[in-house]
Amino acid sequence: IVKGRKLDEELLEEIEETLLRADVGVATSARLIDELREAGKRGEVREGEQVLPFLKSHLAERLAAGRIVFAPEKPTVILIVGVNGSGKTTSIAKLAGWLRERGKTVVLGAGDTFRAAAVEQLTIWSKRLGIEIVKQDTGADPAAVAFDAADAAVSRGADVLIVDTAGRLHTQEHLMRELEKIRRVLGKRIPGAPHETLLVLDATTGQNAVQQARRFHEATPVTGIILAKLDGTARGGAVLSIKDELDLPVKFVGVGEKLPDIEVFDPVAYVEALFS
Amino acid sequence: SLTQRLTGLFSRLTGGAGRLTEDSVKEAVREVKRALLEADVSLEVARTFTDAVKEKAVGREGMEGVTHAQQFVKIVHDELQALMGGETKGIEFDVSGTTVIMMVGLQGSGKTTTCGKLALWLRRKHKKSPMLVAADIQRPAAIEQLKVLGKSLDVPVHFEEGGRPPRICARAVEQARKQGSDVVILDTAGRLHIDEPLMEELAAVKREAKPHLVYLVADAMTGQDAVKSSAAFHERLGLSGVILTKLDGDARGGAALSIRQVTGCPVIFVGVGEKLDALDLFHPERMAGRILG
Ligand SMILES: Nc1nc2c(ncn2[C@@H]2O[C@H](COP(=O)(O)OP(=O)(O)OP(=O)(O)O)[C@@H](O)[C@H]2O)c(=O)[nH]1
Ligand SMILES: Nc1nc2c(ncn2[C@@H]2O[C@H](COP(=O)(O)OP(=O)(O)OP(=O)(O)O)[C@@H](O)[C@H]2O)c(=O)[nH]1
Ligand SMILES: [Mg+2]
Ligand SMILES: [Mg+2]
Repeated sequence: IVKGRKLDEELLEEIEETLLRADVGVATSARLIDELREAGKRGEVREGEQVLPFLKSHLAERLAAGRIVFAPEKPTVILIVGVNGSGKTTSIAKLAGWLRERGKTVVLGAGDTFRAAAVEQLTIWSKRLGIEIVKQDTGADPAAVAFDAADAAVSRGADVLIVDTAGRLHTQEHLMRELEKIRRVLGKRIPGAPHETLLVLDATTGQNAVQQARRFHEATPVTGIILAKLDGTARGGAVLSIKDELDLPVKFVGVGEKLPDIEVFDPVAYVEALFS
Repeated sequence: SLTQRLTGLFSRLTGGAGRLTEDSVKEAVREVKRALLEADVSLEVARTFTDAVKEKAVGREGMEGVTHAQQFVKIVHDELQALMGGETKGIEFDVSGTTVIMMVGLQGSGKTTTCGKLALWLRRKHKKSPMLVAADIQRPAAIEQLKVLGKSLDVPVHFEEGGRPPRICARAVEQARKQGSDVVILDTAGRLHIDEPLMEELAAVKREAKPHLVYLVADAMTGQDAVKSSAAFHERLGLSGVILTKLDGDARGGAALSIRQVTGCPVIFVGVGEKLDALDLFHPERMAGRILG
């Protein structure tokens, strides 16, 4: 779209539209366009041909990927949180598979004790993976399950414990407090836990993703994002605002419903896809 | 809020006198477009909408006792409400026989839960004897999830050990007719609108089970993608209506306007919680207010 064109307002508008369509949001898109316009004025970008490479590298830098940070002493505890239906349970299965491929022993904690057949869903995944799951019946206290899971992970000498939680809207105060309680209980049993708290965001979500990140980050300091359902047509552009405002990096992306469909976040590939 | 921003804008531009001028409307429309985009209304729909508003607003005679901003906001509100469609009356039934309702949508939008909610609604409001059909055979424990919901409502659930969704649904409808269930609700697996084999599977379910109603179950927090996915489902299946879920959150819900504009389909119900009684009729004026913020 940029061959032989100069960096003019028409081109800037086209680029802004691309960003808006990717759910980057009004304010963040406008700021990026301003930065591009300034770069043009400084002579950093002259020809249309320089625009996309400049913007892509600019964006990729901003989106610097995060990686899982393992605890100095095992088990590393990973808490998975997010709103209803975002892809938490499926992402946990994929992440467990990914860790196991890297030689880690993984235990799962079935911390969603609320939704119909949630424990059954994660149990099926644990069987497919051949890994242990700690669970109680639906209706049990999720903090109690978290505690049991932490206990089991320690006594089994597991490398990683991944704890599933029920989907919850960040507007539900009592459920956000429940999340704080789960986190405290994990920390009581294993000092420093949870070492990672990953927020699973649905790539089809619009600007509400930013609010989700803010509120979940307040309840349980989030250390990274799993951007799920990136195999669809949505681009999850809200992650740019989230990185700008909260400095939360995307660590993984979900690209399908099967076990292998998880990838470490690659900012360059992500930005390429934004503009393809 | 948008109203406050517009008030500031108009008092700065016009001092409140005379007609709504082209210049003041142009700037005001830019504010509205921004508000719509922030509310996740699709770019195209925001443009079409603001063009329509501009046309209605320019040259309008100032009204007695009403500021320009108030007048303009009213034009915007009325236009938005008109677009969202009139009050919905829920589901209309043809009195004879078995009504088949097919629920479709992207992954995780709330289909299975909404199937349960709809069964309860139909029993309570329409004295129906619903049957739930577990046609998602791929998601781990999807059948179990629907069975748990059915059990809690004392609603029968048709499920099969093997077989594919189209035949499962066709058999379920036959079974419903035999056992006197007068509404059959088909729970299908979530899928991407760009997954050709799975979209064809849905078309096959439609051919075999012959639903009277096809509802798109869409997440209220969906962003710009709402246009693409809903258009694809509509093109493939012909939607009867939309159910917008998770409206108990704080997403502005601009997807409602985008989906309405792009498919022409009305939003019939809204999901407002995880419990099975958390289903309301859609109220266009409330949605308009929510989108505009
Ligand atoms: N296409 C695609 N589908 C996904 C992806 N991740 C999850 N899903 C699907 O999204 C749906 C919801 O996934 P879950 O893992 O149940 O989501 P959840 O966040 O645990 O849901 P709740 O526990 O009910 O809040 C399922 O149909 C998954 O198969 C992904 O990366 N791509
Ligand atoms: N807060 C809230 N949660 C909802 C609503 N509707 C559904 N949910 C929740 O959203 C999550 C996903 O719901 P499901 O019914 O499993 O979604 P689905 O579309 O069947 O998912 P797939 O079959 O995997 O595509 C669950 O945690 C539900 O409890 C709603 O209106 N409000
Ligand atoms: Mg789950
Ligand atoms: Mg389902």
